[in-house]
Amino acid sequence: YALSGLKWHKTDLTWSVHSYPSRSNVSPEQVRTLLAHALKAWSDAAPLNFRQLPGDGAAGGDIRVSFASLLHNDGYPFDGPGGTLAHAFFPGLDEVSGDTHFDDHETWSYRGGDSTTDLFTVAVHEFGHALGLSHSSSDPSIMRPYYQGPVGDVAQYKLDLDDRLAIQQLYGARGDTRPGGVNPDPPLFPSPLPPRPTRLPEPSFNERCQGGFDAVANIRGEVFFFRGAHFWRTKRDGSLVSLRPALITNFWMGLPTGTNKVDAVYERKSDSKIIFFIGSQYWVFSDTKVMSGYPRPLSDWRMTTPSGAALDRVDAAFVWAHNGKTYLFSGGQFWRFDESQKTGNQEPDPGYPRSNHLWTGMPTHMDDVITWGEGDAYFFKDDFYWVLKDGGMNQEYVSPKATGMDWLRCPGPPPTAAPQNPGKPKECICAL
Amino acid sequence: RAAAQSNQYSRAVDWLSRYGYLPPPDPLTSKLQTKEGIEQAIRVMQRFGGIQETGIIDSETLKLMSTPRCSLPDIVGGEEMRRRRRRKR
Repeated sequence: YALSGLKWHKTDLTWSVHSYPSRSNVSPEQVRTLLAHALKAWSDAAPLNFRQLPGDGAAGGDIRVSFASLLHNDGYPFDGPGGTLAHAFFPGLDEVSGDTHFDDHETWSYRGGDSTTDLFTVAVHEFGHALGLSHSSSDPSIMRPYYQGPVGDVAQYKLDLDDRLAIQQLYGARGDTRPGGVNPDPPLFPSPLPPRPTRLPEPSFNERCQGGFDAVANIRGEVFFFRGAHFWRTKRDGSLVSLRPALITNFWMGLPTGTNKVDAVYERKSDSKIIFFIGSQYWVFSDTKVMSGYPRPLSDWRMTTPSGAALDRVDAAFVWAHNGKTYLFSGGQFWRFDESQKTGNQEPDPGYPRSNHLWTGMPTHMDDVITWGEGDAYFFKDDFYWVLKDGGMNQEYVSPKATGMDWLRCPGPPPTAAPQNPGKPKECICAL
Repeated sequence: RAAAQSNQYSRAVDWLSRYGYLPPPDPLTSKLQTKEGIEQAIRVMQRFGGIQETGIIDSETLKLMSTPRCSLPDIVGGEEMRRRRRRKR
C-alpha cells in the first residue's frame, strides 16, 4: 500500500452529499446508503466514526460528496463517459480536503451490468483517498487505480489485507489500546529544494505571438517553436511549458555558442534521434546532447538540384506519419528519404527533388512542417499554419489558421487581411 | 498505420505524465522526455498494473491505459524521490 503523507487528526468525521447522479437509476436514498456502507468498510478496520450531516447541499463536513461532470471548478475536469470515473482530495486543512467527486457522465449503479459502474466499489476506493491512502499496486486491493467491476454485496464486503494495513498504519486498528496507529504522523514526502534563481531570457513576454518561426518540430509528442536564439515549447494538451522562451543552446547542448537561428528540426522515426539543420551543416542529438562527430556537412544527404548544384540550407524537415518517410524542403523543392533502415549516409528516394507546388494549398516557401494530431501535416508560414489532412496532397482548399492563437496561447489576430491562399492566389479567403 | 502509431505514442506519453509515471515538463529545468525515460516509465506503469514488463506500448498496455480508472496519479512525488536517491548515491 502507499500513503499520501496526510491524515485526519481526529477520528470522528462528518460527511454530506451535495448532488446526486443525474443519468443513473440509483435514487438519492440508495446513493446515501451505498456511501454509508463504503465508509463503514473503512471504519470496520480502523477506529473511525462517520456521521452524515443532515440537509443536502448546504451541509459541509469533512467529506463532501458530489456528482459533477467535465469542468467542475476544482482544476481536475472529468472526461465524459469512461476514462476517469472519480477522484477525492487527501485529508488536510484546505477547503477541498476530503472532497470526493464522481463523474456524473458515468452510469452509476449497484451491482449492475457491464455497461454501468458500481458506485459502492468506486466509493470505497475514493474514500480511501479522502482518508489519506494513495494508489496501491497490490492485488487484491481496493486502492488499485483501475476499475475492475463490482466487489459484491455491501453488507458482506470486507477490505483486503493491503487496505486494512494501510488504514491501520494511519489510524490504528479498531479495538487497539493505542489510538492513532503505529505511527501517528505518517512520514511526509521530502521537502523540495529551495528554488534556484533562474536567469530569464531576454525576449519580451509576448514575443512568441509575433509568428515567423525559423523552425517548428514535433519532438516526443511536444511541439517546439524556434526563433532566433530561443524556443517555446507546447505540450500535447496545448499548454505552454512556459510563457517565456528558453535559450536554444542552454537546452540543446552541443550547438555552437552564439547560435541564433536554426533552419529546421525533426525527430528521426527509426531511432528517435533529433536532427538540427543550420546553414550547410547538420547535427544529430541523442535526447538533448549532440552526438560525437557532428556537425556534418549537408552534402551527406546527397540532395542535388537538377542543375547539379549542392544545397546550402534546409528550409523545413518532417516525418510524414502517413507513410513514415522523411521530407526535406529547400528552395521550393523537396526530397523524400526512407530512414527506416539506415541511419548513416542518406540517399533520397529516386525521382526527387520535386516541386513544393505538389503540396496543393500549402505555402511553397514554408517556415517548417510537422506531423500532428491524427497524422495530419501542419505547414507553418509567418503567423499562420495550414493543415493537410492525413495522406492527401491535393486538397481543394485549405484555410490558414492563426499559429499564435492556436498553439501559443496568444490573443486573436487583429482583423487585417489574411494571407493569400498560396495554392490559389486568386481565391478570396474569408477564414478570418 | 504510421499515423495511428504516432498518435498512440503521443497519447501514451500524455497518459504517463498525467498519472505520475513521467515528470511533468518543468519550466525551470525544462527537461526533455528521453526515449529511455519513456521506456522506463512504461515499465513502471506495467509493473504497477500487474502486466508483463515489456517497456513498449503493446496491446496489453493500451488496454490497461484505456481501462476506466480513478483520476488521481499512481506515483506521487516520484521525481523528487528519484532526485534524492541519486544525490544520496
